[in-house]
Amino acid sequence: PGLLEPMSTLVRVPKSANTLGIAIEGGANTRQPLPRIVTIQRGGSAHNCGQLKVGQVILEVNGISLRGREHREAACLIAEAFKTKEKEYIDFLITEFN
Amino acid sequence: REKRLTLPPSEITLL
Repeated sequence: PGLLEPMSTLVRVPKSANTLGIAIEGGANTRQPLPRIVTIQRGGSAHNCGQLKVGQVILEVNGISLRGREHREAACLIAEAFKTKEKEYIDFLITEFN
Repeated sequence: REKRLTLPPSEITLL
């Protein structure tokens, strides 16, 4: 269903640095129901990738929907996706619209 | 709408 989201984009972020380098806010049961990128740190994998921007909302991580997940659970999923050695990248499904 | 306004702000996590 994620790919049917209007105006969503798949962004593949290679693990090119020791950190992912994004800050997120939001999650289920908050004013921002899906995690939104609030910071991108220079020199992190996300910054190096060049395709993620502040304000974008993350719909899915490696095909896993973040809908209905509370902030900590969403943050854990992203952290695990970065930590796992199974993949050299993380796929984010993002949208510009809140 | 009104219901949304009652929801708390989220914490921020650096990843």
